[in-house]
Amino acid sequence: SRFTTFDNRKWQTNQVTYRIENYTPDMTVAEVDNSIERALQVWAKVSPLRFTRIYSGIADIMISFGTRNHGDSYPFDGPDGTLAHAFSPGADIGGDAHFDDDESFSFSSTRGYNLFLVAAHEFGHSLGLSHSTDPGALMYPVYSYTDPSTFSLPRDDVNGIQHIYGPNTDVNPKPDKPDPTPPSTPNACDPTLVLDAVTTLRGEKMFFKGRYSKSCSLDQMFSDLCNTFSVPADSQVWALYGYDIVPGYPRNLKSLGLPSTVNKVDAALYDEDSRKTLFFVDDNYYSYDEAMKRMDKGFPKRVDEGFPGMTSKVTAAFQVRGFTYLYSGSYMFEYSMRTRRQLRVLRNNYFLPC
Amino acid sequence: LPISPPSEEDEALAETYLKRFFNLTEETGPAFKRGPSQRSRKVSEMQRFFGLQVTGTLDAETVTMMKKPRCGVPDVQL
Repeated sequence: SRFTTFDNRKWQTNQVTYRIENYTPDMTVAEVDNSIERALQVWAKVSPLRFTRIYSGIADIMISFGTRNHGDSYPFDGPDGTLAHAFSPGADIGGDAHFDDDESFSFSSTRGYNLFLVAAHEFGHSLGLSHSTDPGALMYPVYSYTDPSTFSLPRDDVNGIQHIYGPNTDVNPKPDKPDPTPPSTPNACDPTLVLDAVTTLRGEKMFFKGRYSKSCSLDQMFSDLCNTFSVPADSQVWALYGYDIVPGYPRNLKSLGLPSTVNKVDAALYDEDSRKTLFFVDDNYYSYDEAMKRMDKGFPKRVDEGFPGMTSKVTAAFQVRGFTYLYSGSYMFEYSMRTRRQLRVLRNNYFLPC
Repeated sequence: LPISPPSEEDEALAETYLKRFFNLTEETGPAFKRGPSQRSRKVSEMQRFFGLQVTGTLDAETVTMMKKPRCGVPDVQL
Protein backbone atom coordinates (compact mmCIF):
# COMPACT_ATOMS: atom_id res chain seq x y z
CA SER A 1 0.00 0.00 0.00
CA ARG A 2 3.01 2.26 0.09
CA PHE A 3 3.21 2.47 -3.69
CA THR A 4 1.35 5.24 -5.51
CA THR A 5 0.33 2.89 -8.30
CA PHE A 6 -1.18 -0.60 -8.41
CA ASP A 7 1.75 -1.72 -10.61
CA ASN A 8 4.30 -0.68 -7.97
CA ARG A 9 6.23 1.67 -10.20
CA LYS A 10 9.75 2.59 -9.02
CA TRP A 11 12.96 3.85 -10.63
CA GLN A 12 15.03 0.96 -11.94
CA THR A 13 18.22 2.82 -11.06
CA ASN A 14 19.25 4.66 -7.91
CA GLN A 15 20.76 7.48 -9.97
CA VAL A 16 17.87 9.88 -10.62
CA THR A 17 18.15 13.17 -12.50
CA TYR A 18 16.10 16.30 -11.93
CA ARG A 19 15.68 19.61 -13.71
CA ILE A 20 14.02 22.84 -12.55
CA GLU A 21 12.22 24.13 -15.63
CA ASN A 22 10.97 27.45 -14.26
CA TYR A 23 10.63 29.45 -11.03
CA THR A 24 7.96 30.97 -8.80
CA PRO A 25 8.09 34.76 -8.32
CA ASP A 26 7.48 34.23 -4.58
CA MET A 27 11.12 33.33 -3.87
CA THR A 28 14.60 33.99 -5.22
CA VAL A 29 16.14 31.51 -7.66
CA ALA A 30 18.67 30.53 -5.01
CA GLU A 31 15.90 29.88 -2.44
CA VAL A 32 14.00 27.65 -4.89
CA ASP A 33 17.19 25.79 -5.85
CA ASN A 34 18.05 25.26 -2.18
CA SER A 35 14.52 24.15 -1.23
CA ILE A 36 14.38 21.62 -4.07
CA GLU A 37 17.81 20.22 -3.34
CA ARG A 38 17.13 19.85 0.40
CA ALA A 39 13.77 18.23 -0.37
CA LEU A 40 15.49 15.57 -2.49
CA GLN A 41 18.18 15.03 0.15
CA VAL A 42 15.42 14.14 2.64
CA TRP A 43 14.95 10.92 0.64
CA ALA A 44 18.62 10.42 -0.32
CA LYS A 45 19.62 10.35 3.35
CA VAL A 46 17.58 7.24 4.11
CA SER A 47 17.86 5.34 0.82
CA PRO A 48 20.44 4.43 -1.89
CA LEU A 49 18.86 7.06 -4.20
CA ARG A 50 21.19 9.76 -5.48
CA PHE A 51 20.00 12.88 -7.34
CA THR A 52 21.84 14.78 -10.08
CA ARG A 53 20.66 18.12 -11.41
CA ILE A 54 20.69 18.74 -15.14
CA TYR A 55 20.00 22.07 -16.85
CA SER A 56 18.78 20.96 -20.28
CA GLY A 57 17.07 18.00 -21.90
CA ILE A 58 14.67 15.59 -20.20
CA ALA A 59 15.33 14.65 -16.59
CA ASP A 60 13.60 11.86 -14.67
CA ILE A 61 12.01 14.47 -12.39
CA MET A 62 11.01 17.62 -14.30
CA ILE A 63 10.04 20.34 -11.80
CA SER A 64 7.80 23.24 -12.83
CA PHE A 65 5.45 25.93 -11.52
CA GLY A 66 2.13 26.51 -13.26
CA THR A 67 -1.47 27.54 -12.67
CA ARG A 68 -4.91 26.15 -13.59
CA ASN A 69 -4.49 24.21 -16.89
CA HIS A 70 -0.75 23.75 -16.99
CA GLY A 71 -0.25 21.06 -19.62
CA ASP A 72 -1.46 17.83 -18.00
CA SER A 73 -4.96 16.49 -17.41
CA TYR A 74 -5.07 17.70 -13.79
CA PRO A 75 -5.70 21.46 -13.67
CA PHE A 76 -4.87 23.34 -10.49
CA ASP A 77 -7.62 25.11 -8.54
CA GLY A 78 -6.28 28.56 -7.66
CA PRO A 79 -5.13 29.62 -4.19
CA ASP A 80 -5.23 26.99 -1.40
CA GLY A 81 -6.95 23.65 -2.00
CA THR A 82 -4.50 21.65 -4.12
CA LEU A 83 -0.92 22.93 -3.66
CA ALA A 84 0.97 20.62 -6.03
CA HIS A 85 1.00 17.15 -7.50
CA ALA A 86 3.54 14.67 -8.85
CA PHE A 87 3.57 11.55 -11.00
CA SER A 88 4.92 8.13 -10.06
CA PRO A 89 8.15 6.92 -11.65
CA GLY A 90 8.10 6.31 -15.40
CA ALA A 91 8.93 7.77 -18.82
CA ASP A 92 7.70 11.17 -20.06
CA ILE A 93 5.56 12.79 -17.37
CA GLY A 94 6.49 9.98 -14.95
CA GLY A 95 8.29 11.37 -11.88
CA ASP A 96 7.50 15.00 -12.75
CA ALA A 97 6.42 17.42 -9.99
CA HIS A 98 4.15 20.41 -10.64
CA PHE A 99 3.59 23.25 -8.15
CA ASP A 100 0.50 25.49 -8.20
CA ASP A 101 1.85 29.00 -8.64
CA ASP A 102 -1.41 30.48 -7.44
CA GLU A 103 -0.10 29.50 -4.01
CA SER A 104 2.27 31.70 -2.06
CA PHE A 105 5.43 29.63 -1.51
CA SER A 106 8.01 30.57 1.10
CA PHE A 107 11.60 29.66 1.91
CA SER A 108 11.84 29.72 5.67
CA SER A 109 9.09 31.94 7.04
CA THR A 110 5.71 30.58 8.05
CA ARG A 111 3.97 32.80 5.51
CA GLY A 112 2.19 30.82 2.81
CA TYR A 113 3.31 27.28 2.12
CA ASN A 114 6.86 26.20 2.75
CA LEU A 115 8.28 25.04 -0.61
CA PHE A 116 10.75 22.64 0.99
CA LEU A 117 7.94 20.78 2.80
CA VAL A 118 5.61 20.69 -0.22
CA ALA A 119 8.45 19.57 -2.51
CA ALA A 120 9.69 16.86 -0.13
CA HIS A 121 6.16 15.44 -0.10
CA GLU A 122 5.78 15.58 -3.89
CA PHE A 123 9.16 13.94 -4.46
CA GLY A 124 7.89 11.05 -2.34
CA HIS A 125 5.34 10.51 -5.12
CA SER A 126 8.01 11.01 -7.82
CA LEU A 127 9.86 8.09 -6.21
CA GLY A 128 6.78 5.85 -6.08
CA LEU A 129 5.24 6.47 -2.66
CA SER A 130 1.50 6.85 -2.08
CA HIS A 131 -0.19 8.89 0.65
CA SER A 132 0.03 7.80 4.26
CA THR A 133 -2.84 7.74 6.78
CA ASP A 134 -0.36 8.61 9.56
CA PRO A 135 -1.12 12.28 10.44
CA GLY A 136 2.50 12.78 11.44
CA ALA A 137 3.95 11.44 8.20
CA LEU A 138 5.41 13.64 5.46
CA MET A 139 3.30 11.62 2.98
CA TYR A 140 0.07 12.53 4.79
CA PRO A 141 -1.99 14.30 2.10
CA VAL A 142 -2.85 17.41 4.15
CA TYR A 143 -0.21 20.18 4.42
CA SER A 144 1.08 20.90 7.92
CA TYR A 145 3.89 23.27 8.82
CA THR A 146 6.93 22.08 10.72
CA ASP A 147 10.12 24.06 11.17
CA PRO A 148 12.24 23.08 8.11
CA SER A 149 15.47 23.75 10.01
CA THR A 150 14.68 20.93 12.42
CA PHE A 151 12.89 18.66 9.95
CA SER A 152 13.52 14.94 10.35
CA LEU A 153 11.82 12.44 8.05
CA PRO A 154 9.22 10.56 10.14
CA ARG A 155 9.54 6.83 10.71
CA ASP A 156 6.48 6.06 8.55
CA ASP A 157 8.09 7.70 5.51
CA VAL A 158 11.47 6.07 6.13
CA ASN A 159 9.73 2.70 6.23
CA GLY A 160 7.88 3.53 2.99
CA ILE A 161 10.89 4.55 0.91
CA GLN A 162 13.04 1.73 2.28
CA HIS A 163 10.27 -0.72 1.45
CA ILE A 164 10.75 0.32 -2.18
CA TYR A 165 14.51 0.99 -2.48
CA GLY A 166 16.14 -0.37 0.68
CA PRO A 167 18.28 1.55 3.24
CA ASN A 168 21.08 4.01 2.64
CA THR A 169 24.11 1.81 2.21
CA ASP A 170 26.70 4.60 2.47
CA VAL A 171 28.90 4.44 5.56
CA ASN A 172 28.10 7.37 7.88
CA PRO A 173 31.14 9.66 7.44
CA LYS A 174 30.63 10.92 11.03
CA PRO A 175 30.07 7.79 13.13
CA ASP A 176 30.28 9.94 16.26
CA LYS A 177 27.23 11.87 15.04
CA PRO A 178 24.59 9.23 14.24
CA ASP A 179 21.55 10.42 12.33
CA PRO A 180 18.60 11.45 14.55
CA THR A 181 16.05 8.71 15.20
CA PRO A 182 13.09 9.21 12.84
CA PRO A 183 10.14 10.63 14.85
CA SER A 184 7.12 8.37 15.18
CA THR A 185 3.56 9.54 15.60
CA PRO A 186 2.48 8.81 19.18
CA ASN A 187 0.26 5.76 19.51
CA ALA A 188 -2.74 6.78 21.65
CA CYS A 189 -3.08 3.17 22.83
CA ASP A 190 0.53 2.69 23.88
CA PRO A 191 0.16 1.88 27.61
CA THR A 192 3.50 3.54 28.33
CA LEU A 193 2.48 6.81 26.61
CA VAL A 194 3.09 9.85 28.84
CA LEU A 195 0.89 12.76 27.80
CA ASP A 196 2.16 16.35 27.80
CA ALA A 197 -1.21 17.97 28.47
CA VAL A 198 -4.96 17.40 28.38
CA THR A 199 -7.83 19.84 28.17
CA THR A 200 -11.46 20.22 27.20
CA LEU A 201 -12.54 22.60 24.47
CA ARG A 202 -16.19 23.09 23.45
CA GLY A 203 -17.16 19.71 24.83
CA GLU A 204 -14.22 17.91 23.25
CA LYS A 205 -11.39 16.32 25.21
CA MET A 206 -7.94 16.99 23.76
CA PHE A 207 -4.85 14.96 24.58
CA PHE A 208 -1.46 16.44 23.64
CA LYS A 209 1.83 14.68 22.97
CA GLY A 210 4.71 16.47 21.29
CA ARG A 211 3.30 18.30 18.28
CA TYR A 212 0.18 16.17 18.19
CA SER A 213 -3.22 16.30 19.69
CA LYS A 214 -5.13 13.03 19.78
CA SER A 215 -5.92 12.64 16.14
CA CYS A 216 -4.04 15.23 14.18
CA SER A 217 -0.97 17.33 14.38
CA LEU A 218 -1.32 20.54 16.31
CA ASP A 219 -0.58 22.76 13.39
CA GLN A 220 -3.57 21.37 11.52
CA MET A 221 -5.70 22.44 14.43
CA PHE A 222 -4.03 25.58 15.69
CA SER A 223 -2.15 26.57 12.54
CA ASP A 224 -1.01 30.03 13.55
CA LEU A 225 -0.09 28.81 17.03
CA CYS A 226 2.55 26.31 16.00
CA ASN A 227 4.12 28.76 13.61
CA THR A 228 5.13 30.91 16.55
CA PHE A 229 6.32 27.98 18.62
CA SER A 230 9.85 28.43 17.32
CA VAL A 231 10.79 30.52 20.37
CA PRO A 232 11.21 28.57 23.63
CA ALA A 233 7.60 28.04 24.50
CA ASP A 234 8.07 26.90 28.08
CA SER A 235 8.05 30.30 29.71
CA GLN A 236 5.27 31.72 27.59
CA VAL A 237 1.53 31.39 27.56
CA TRP A 238 -0.90 31.78 24.66
CA ALA A 239 -4.61 32.43 25.01
CA LEU A 240 -6.92 30.88 22.46
CA TYR A 241 -10.51 31.78 21.74
CA GLY A 242 -11.74 28.58 20.13
CA TYR A 243 -8.99 27.87 17.64
CA ASP A 244 -7.73 31.45 17.29
CA ILE A 245 -4.94 33.10 19.24
CA VAL A 246 -6.19 36.02 21.32
CA PRO A 247 -4.38 39.22 20.28
CA GLY A 248 -1.61 40.30 22.66
CA TYR A 249 -0.34 36.78 23.24
CA PRO A 250 2.01 35.04 23.87
CA ARG A 251 2.78 36.57 27.22
CA ASN A 252 5.28 35.65 29.86
CA LEU A 253 4.16 33.34 32.65
CA LYS A 254 4.69 36.18 35.10
CA SER A 255 1.73 37.93 33.50
CA LEU A 256 -0.42 35.31 35.21
CA GLY A 257 0.99 36.31 38.57
CA LEU A 258 3.32 33.33 38.87
CA PRO A 259 6.60 34.21 40.63
CA SER A 260 9.62 34.86 38.42
CA THR A 261 11.22 31.64 39.75
CA VAL A 262 8.61 29.68 37.76
CA ASN A 263 9.65 29.29 34.12
CA LYS A 264 7.67 26.18 33.25
CA VAL A 265 4.22 24.95 34.20
CA ASP A 266 3.81 21.14 34.18
CA ALA A 267 0.00 21.13 34.14
CA ALA A 268 -2.94 23.47 34.56
CA LEU A 269 -6.45 22.70 35.75
CA TYR A 270 -9.56 24.89 35.88
CA ASP A 271 -11.89 23.90 38.76
CA GLU A 272 -15.48 24.70 37.71
CA ASP A 273 -16.85 24.83 41.28
CA SER A 274 -14.32 27.19 42.87
CA ARG A 275 -13.58 29.01 39.57
CA LYS A 276 -9.91 28.75 40.31
CA THR A 277 -7.12 27.65 37.99
CA LEU A 278 -4.46 25.44 39.55
CA PHE A 279 -0.92 25.55 38.13
CA PHE A 280 1.24 22.52 38.88
CA VAL A 281 4.96 23.22 39.06
CA ASP A 282 7.15 20.27 40.09
CA ASP A 283 5.93 19.07 43.52
CA ASN A 284 3.91 22.23 44.20
CA TYR A 285 0.86 23.98 42.88
CA TYR A 286 -0.44 27.55 42.75
CA SER A 287 -4.06 28.69 42.76
CA TYR A 288 -5.29 31.54 40.57
CA ASP A 289 -8.67 33.12 41.32
CA GLU A 290 -10.34 33.72 37.93
CA ALA A 291 -13.03 35.94 39.48
CA MET A 292 -10.56 38.19 41.35
CA LYS A 293 -7.96 37.85 38.55
CA ARG A 294 -5.11 37.25 40.96
CA MET A 295 -3.08 34.51 42.56
CA ASP A 296 -4.48 33.19 45.86
CA LYS A 297 -2.40 33.80 48.98
CA GLY A 298 -0.82 30.93 50.89
CA PHE A 299 0.57 29.27 47.78
CA PRO A 300 2.47 27.37 46.55
CA LYS A 301 1.36 24.32 48.45
CA ARG A 302 2.69 20.80 48.05
CA VAL A 303 0.62 18.76 45.59
CA ASP A 304 0.15 15.91 48.07
CA GLU A 305 -1.22 18.45 50.57
CA GLY A 306 -4.00 19.45 48.20
CA PHE A 307 -4.37 16.00 46.63
CA PRO A 308 -3.56 13.35 49.26
CA GLY A 309 -1.78 10.38 47.75
CA MET A 310 -0.53 12.33 44.72
CA THR A 311 3.14 11.79 45.38
CA SER A 312 4.48 11.83 41.80
CA LYS A 313 4.81 14.79 39.47
CA VAL A 314 1.62 15.93 37.75
CA THR A 315 2.15 16.14 33.98
CA ALA A 316 -1.42 16.93 32.88
CA ALA A 317 -4.78 17.66 34.50
CA PHE A 318 -8.40 18.33 33.62
CA GLN A 319 -11.95 17.90 34.92
CA VAL A 320 -14.67 15.75 33.43
CA ARG A 321 -18.22 15.65 34.80
CA GLY A 322 -17.08 17.15 38.13
CA PHE A 323 -14.22 14.70 38.68
CA THR A 324 -10.62 15.86 38.56
CA TYR A 325 -8.04 13.76 36.71
CA LEU A 326 -4.33 14.22 37.38
CA TYR A 327 -1.95 12.50 34.99
CA SER A 328 1.44 11.31 36.14
CA GLY A 329 3.61 9.08 33.98
CA SER A 330 1.38 6.52 32.32
CA TYR A 331 -1.32 6.68 35.02
CA MET A 332 -4.29 8.94 35.69
CA PHE A 333 -5.49 9.63 39.24
CA GLU A 334 -9.16 10.45 39.75
CA TYR A 335 -10.06 12.86 42.56
CA SER A 336 -13.19 14.38 44.02
CA MET A 337 -12.49 18.10 44.44
CA ARG A 338 -15.11 18.30 47.20
CA THR A 339 -13.56 15.64 49.46
CA ARG A 340 -10.07 15.76 47.90
CA ARG A 341 -10.12 11.96 48.06
CA GLN A 342 -8.31 9.87 45.47
CA LEU A 343 -11.08 7.67 44.01
CA ARG A 344 -9.37 5.59 41.31
CA VAL A 345 -6.01 5.01 39.62
CA LEU A 346 -6.53 4.46 35.88
CA ARG A 347 -4.37 3.93 32.77
CA ASN A 348 -3.82 7.21 30.95
CA ASN A 349 -5.58 5.99 27.82
CA TYR A 350 -8.80 5.54 29.84
CA PHE A 351 -10.51 8.30 27.83
CA LEU A 352 -8.88 7.34 24.53
CA PRO A 353 -10.61 5.07 22.00
CA CYS A 354 -8.46 1.96 22.57
CA LEU B 1 -30.72 21.12 17.51
CA PRO B 2 -31.02 19.10 14.29
CA ILE B 3 -27.69 19.04 12.46
CA SER B 4 -27.89 21.56 9.63
CA PRO B 5 -27.58 19.89 6.20
CA PRO B 6 -24.41 20.74 4.27
CA SER B 7 -24.68 23.84 2.09
CA GLU B 8 -24.85 23.54 -1.71
CA GLU B 9 -21.31 24.89 -1.80
CA ASP B 10 -20.11 22.13 0.53
CA GLU B 11 -21.96 19.54 -1.51
CA ALA B 12 -20.20 20.73 -4.67
CA LEU B 13 -16.85 20.85 -2.88
CA ALA B 14 -17.35 17.29 -1.64
CA GLU B 15 -18.28 16.06 -5.11
CA THR B 16 -15.11 17.52 -6.63
CA TYR B 17 -12.99 16.30 -3.71
CA LEU B 18 -14.28 12.72 -3.83
CA LYS B 19 -13.91 12.54 -7.63
CA ARG B 20 -10.36 13.87 -7.48
CA PHE B 21 -9.03 11.95 -4.49
CA PHE B 22 -11.30 8.96 -3.92
CA ASN B 23 -12.21 7.99 -7.46
CA LEU B 24 -15.91 8.84 -7.20
CA THR B 25 -17.41 8.20 -10.62
CA GLU B 26 -20.76 9.20 -12.13
CA GLU B 27 -23.56 7.03 -10.75
CA THR B 28 -24.76 4.60 -13.44
CA GLY B 29 -27.40 1.90 -13.49
CA PRO B 30 -30.88 2.02 -11.86
CA ALA B 31 -31.69 5.26 -10.04
CA PHE B 32 -32.54 3.43 -6.85
CA LYS B 33 -30.38 0.69 -5.41
CA ARG B 34 -30.48 -1.06 -2.06
CA GLY B 35 -27.67 -0.16 0.32
CA PRO B 36 -25.59 3.00 0.62
CA SER B 37 -24.98 5.05 -2.52
CA GLN B 38 -21.54 5.17 -4.11
CA ARG B 39 -21.27 8.71 -2.85
CA SER B 40 -21.95 7.65 0.75
CA ARG B 41 -19.44 4.81 0.43
CA LYS B 42 -16.80 7.23 -0.86
CA VAL B 43 -17.47 9.65 2.02
CA SER B 44 -17.00 6.72 4.41
CA GLU B 45 -13.78 5.76 2.63
CA MET B 46 -12.45 9.30 3.00
CA GLN B 47 -13.47 9.46 6.67
CA ARG B 48 -11.73 6.15 7.31
CA PHE B 49 -8.56 7.34 5.55
CA PHE B 50 -8.37 10.45 7.75
CA GLY B 51 -9.37 8.70 10.97
CA LEU B 52 -12.64 10.65 11.24
CA GLN B 53 -15.87 9.23 12.60
CA VAL B 54 -17.24 7.09 9.75
CA THR B 55 -20.79 8.33 9.11
CA GLY B 56 -21.03 8.30 5.32
CA THR B 57 -22.51 11.80 5.57
CA LEU B 58 -20.99 15.25 5.12
CA ASP B 59 -20.68 16.29 8.75
CA ALA B 60 -18.80 19.46 9.76
CA GLU B 61 -15.56 17.65 10.63
CA THR B 62 -15.49 15.95 7.22
CA VAL B 63 -16.13 19.18 5.30
CA THR B 64 -13.44 20.93 7.36
CA MET B 65 -10.94 18.23 6.41
CA MET B 66 -11.92 18.59 2.72
CA LYS B 67 -11.12 22.30 2.87
CA LYS B 68 -7.58 21.86 4.18
CA PRO B 69 -4.69 22.63 1.77
CA ARG B 70 -3.26 19.38 0.45
CA CYS B 71 -1.45 17.46 -2.26
CA GLY B 72 -3.25 16.89 -5.56
CA VAL B 73 -2.38 13.18 -5.83
CA PRO B 74 -5.33 10.82 -5.18
CA ASP B 75 -5.54 9.05 -1.81
CA VAL B 76 -6.61 5.80 -3.38
CA GLN B 77 -4.86 3.98 -6.22
CA LEU B 78 -6.85 4.67 -9.38
